[in-house]
Amino acid sequence: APKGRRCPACGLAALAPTTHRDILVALAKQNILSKLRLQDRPNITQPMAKGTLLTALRRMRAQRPDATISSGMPHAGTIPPLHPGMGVQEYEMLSFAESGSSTSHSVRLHFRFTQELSGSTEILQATLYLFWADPGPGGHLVTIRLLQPDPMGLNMTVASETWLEVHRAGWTTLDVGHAVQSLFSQGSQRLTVELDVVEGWRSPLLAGHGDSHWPFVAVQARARTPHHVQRR
Amino acid sequence: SIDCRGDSRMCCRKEFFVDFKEIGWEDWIIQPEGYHMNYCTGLCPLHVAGIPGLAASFHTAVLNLIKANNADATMDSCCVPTQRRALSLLYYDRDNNIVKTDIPDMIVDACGCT
Repeated sequence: APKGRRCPACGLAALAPTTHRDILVALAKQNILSKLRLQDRPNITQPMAKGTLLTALRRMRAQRPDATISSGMPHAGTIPPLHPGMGVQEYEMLSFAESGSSTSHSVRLHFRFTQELSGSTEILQATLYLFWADPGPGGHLVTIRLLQPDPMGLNMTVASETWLEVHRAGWTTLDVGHAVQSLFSQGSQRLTVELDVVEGWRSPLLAGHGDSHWPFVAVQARARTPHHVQRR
Repeated sequence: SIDCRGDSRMCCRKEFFVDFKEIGWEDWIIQPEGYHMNYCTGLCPLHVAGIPGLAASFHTAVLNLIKANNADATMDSCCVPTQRRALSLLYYDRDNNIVKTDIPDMIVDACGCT
């Protein structure tokens, strides 16, 4: 502070307590929203069921050996921190499937990623989680296609195709890092997963195990930082 | 670092908690329940200037020399955060996805005079 002037923070002390509090709360709101790159608070129309959220968090944590999650909802201060290097902001995101068109042997799942993250973040890891119902004796072969909108945004193109043999009920994971990175670098937000299954077999969305087995994509990302040039 | 108490007017850390329920944000911020928006306040006479923890450092020696030789310094000292940590948030974004992030430097843990 220039000589004879008060430090910027000293001004707060002179305010009436209620005004003081209102200013601090407004500052806190503004600070959090700007750091999350949000212009306004999100309006939540369909909050996720607690069971679905907990299952997804547990599955995601199970992939990381250093992390744990409690049996109830995590309490304040118990969220394990991420591992930001050199002050870079990191994100973990869970995107739950929206069901699309389906037939007796095919189902489409749509995953929509947040606009604030696309384009300005680097994808470190992205994993698709699917829960399969019991396939019965012998197992079933499933074809999984990742579809992305073409550059014009009119048609869908196949980004990758893979086959999976399901022998028992449970969760399976699939690395979708390249597809999500490609999606983000195009500024696109929507990833479509097409599953071809044996006719009559219950697809992941129709598994009948309730919301806690809803398909999701877990993404780990970090904010892109501009390259620095140092002069000595 | 000193936490503010009673009638102390010297540089200290004031605790301030913003409860997300009170401001109507509990529907989109899943965890934590609030934000410890601590801040620094109080006076910093020139003789106490110097960041805590640098007592025997070269920097302190230089600062003391400047103070000794330049009583009419052109700058005053300010009470500022000297130690901060990240705020971990688990929240819903605009597309109903669930995001977890650590916002760096959001919580003031210690204050000191510049």
